[in-house]
Parts: sequence; structure tokens; C-alpha cells
Amino acid sequence: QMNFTGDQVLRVLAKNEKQLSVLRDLEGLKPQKVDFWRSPARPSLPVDMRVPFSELKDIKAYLESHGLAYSIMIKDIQVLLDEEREAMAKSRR
Amino acid sequence: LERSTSSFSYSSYHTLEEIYSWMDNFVTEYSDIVSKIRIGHSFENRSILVLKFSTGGSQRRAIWIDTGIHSREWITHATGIWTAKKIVSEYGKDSTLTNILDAMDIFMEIVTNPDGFAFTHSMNRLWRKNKSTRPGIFCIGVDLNRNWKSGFGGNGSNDNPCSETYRGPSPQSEPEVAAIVDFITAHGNIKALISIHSYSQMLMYPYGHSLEPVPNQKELYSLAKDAAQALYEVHGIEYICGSISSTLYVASGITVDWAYDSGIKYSFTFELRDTGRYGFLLPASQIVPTAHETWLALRAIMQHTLNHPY
Repeated sequence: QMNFTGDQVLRVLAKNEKQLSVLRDLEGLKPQKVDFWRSPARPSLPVDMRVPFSELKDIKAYLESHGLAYSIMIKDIQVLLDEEREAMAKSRR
Repeated sequence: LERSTSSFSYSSYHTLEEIYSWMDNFVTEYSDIVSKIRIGHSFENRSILVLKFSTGGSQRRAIWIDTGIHSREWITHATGIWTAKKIVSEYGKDSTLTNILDAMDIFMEIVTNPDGFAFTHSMNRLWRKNKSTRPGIFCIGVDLNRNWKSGFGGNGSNDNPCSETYRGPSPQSEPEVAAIVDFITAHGNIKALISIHSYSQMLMYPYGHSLEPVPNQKELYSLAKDAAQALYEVHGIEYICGSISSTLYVASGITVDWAYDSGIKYSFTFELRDTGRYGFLLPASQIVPTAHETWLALRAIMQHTLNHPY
């Protein structure tokens, strides 16, 4: 099983189309690093993206440098995955 | 493995083996109304299974429901399982459902992407695509919801095999998609298709590949609003309704566009809840509430299809 310790999901609220395209550029800048859970669609909709722990500092700096407001939706993915796995094992028992 | 569906936990997530074993028990227990059909094999040669709910007749008008085309969206498979149990439990009690099943069949494909789903349990919980590989291509998998013929190759998909929305080398190149196309085309009397995804609480209809409104857009919007209202009344979860391209983003080569262009007028896609906190990692405690509210919306769409033959 892949381990996602320290990986976070950031929720970004783009104000306009320009900021949405800044987010879309990320897929090219960091290929296979940023995993869009909710892709950039329109300013009224949040963009959720999973960021590996190793990329967090870069990505947050990128967002801040482009004036993109974000919040941390999931602080550590692996914690939720461990809980999910434990719940499945418990149910099986 | 579970010995009967009554001991099966509908409020937990399950592996592919557990789901396929549940299906066998389910079909055995409700053999008067449910049967299992193998419509094909996945890229890694797993069976692609469909549950058929029928009270008789032949070549009846029918409804198609699929879940799990994106393997990490575990809430959708769990919702499909719960819905299957609901159908057999309510038949003969719920007059709306009884009328639907007395006149039409329902086909449910619960694990539409079995290879990807198995991979989320074994290696990568956040895997989305199928597991196809091709000589000379470094990355694995095709986004099965970009591989359909309608609008294939448009800018709402990606030709980079390493992208999460990689469309594949050609329309219906993926066995998981081709199996559904062959089945629905051969059946020839599917009148509604509902493809269930997660997450973001939306109920949408074609087109995804273009902003052009479909001819019966008004009817689809009104039906989506009615279904979303029925869903809202259960737990107060609000859904956004509209066409995919105008509500979300342009997406090309998707299931519901192909269905619509194949003559299935009532084609919808659900994006189930996450309530804004968990994304694809919705806790199992939310399976039953999610499935319950979704059921009311599905029932509204099926009832409309029953009452509006075409």
C-alpha cells in the first residue's frame, strides 16, 4: 500500500478565471505531483488538490505568490486512511 | 466470506472479493427478482458483473445505474450495494418502486472499474483510472469517463497517458467501457442511464463536451431539481443541478453524453456528498445517510422515466 503520511488536501478558492488558470498550470509545472480531487472549474466552485508532503512548501509558496487563498481540508491523509482501514477490519471482525 | 446478505454490513466499505461474494449470496437469496449477468472482462481479466432486477416480461424498457467507474470513489460502490438491497426490500411495499419494477427492469453495475478498485485496496487508495497498459506508454491507466465515443478527444480530456483524465488511444478502447456499450446497444431499450460519482453534491445531465443545450434541457433540469429536492428532504444536503459543461467544466468522452447521443433521453450523473471535509475519504458512518438520500433522488428519476415513455 502506498503511504500518504503528511500529504495534505488543500482547498483553494479562486476569485476569477485568471487564478483558475494559475491552478491549471500547476498540473504542467508539477506533473504527477498535484492530484486534483476537484479540478479547477469555475470561480464559484472550490478546487481541492492533494499535495505530497515533499511538495507542500513549494506549492503553498506558489499559491501565496499568486494571491490564492487556501485552507487545509485534510491535514494528513494517512490518518484518515488508517481510520478507514481500521473501520473495515472492525466490521469484518 | 459472508454467508448471507443479512449478515453483510451495508454501513462498511468492502473489498472486491467481498462485494462479488455478496452479489452471489444476494442473487441466491432473491432469485425471484435478481439475476447476475457477466457483460465482459476487465483489462486484467476480472469479471464485469451487472445485477438485473426484473419481475418478468422480455425486452422491457429498462434503467441502467452504474457506480465506481472512478475506483477511489468508494462511497459510490457502497451506495450501489445499499440501493440494490433497498430495491428488493421495497418491492411490494413501496408502491412507486413496485410500479416501476412491474413495468421496467433495472440494471446495476456496482463495480464498473474492478481492476482500479482492487488496486485501491492493494496498493493505492487514491487510484482513479483503470489499469490498462500499452507498449511504449510509460504510465498506467485510462480515465474510463473520458473514453466514450461522444465528444471523444475534446479539450475536456487529456492525451497525456500520465494525466488523471487520460482519454485512451481511441474511443471505447477500454474493455470496461466497451462491455457497457455492447450490452446497452444490444439491449436496445434502456430509457434512463444514471452514472454515480463522488464528490461535490451535484446532479447533472448532458452535455459535458459542449455548452450547447440538449433538446430536452428544460425537462432534464426540472427533473434534476425535483430529484435534488427529494434528496435534500432526507438529511438537508443541498445539490447543484445543471448540465455538466455549464455547472462543472467541459468534460469530453463521458458516459452520459454517449448515452444521450445513443437515444437515452434521461441520462444523469451524480456527484455524491463529502460534506466539504473528507473528499474521497468519506467515513463509513456516512454510507447509509448518503445512500438513503440518494435513493430518493434515484426513485424520482425512475418514476419520471416510467411515466414518460418514449
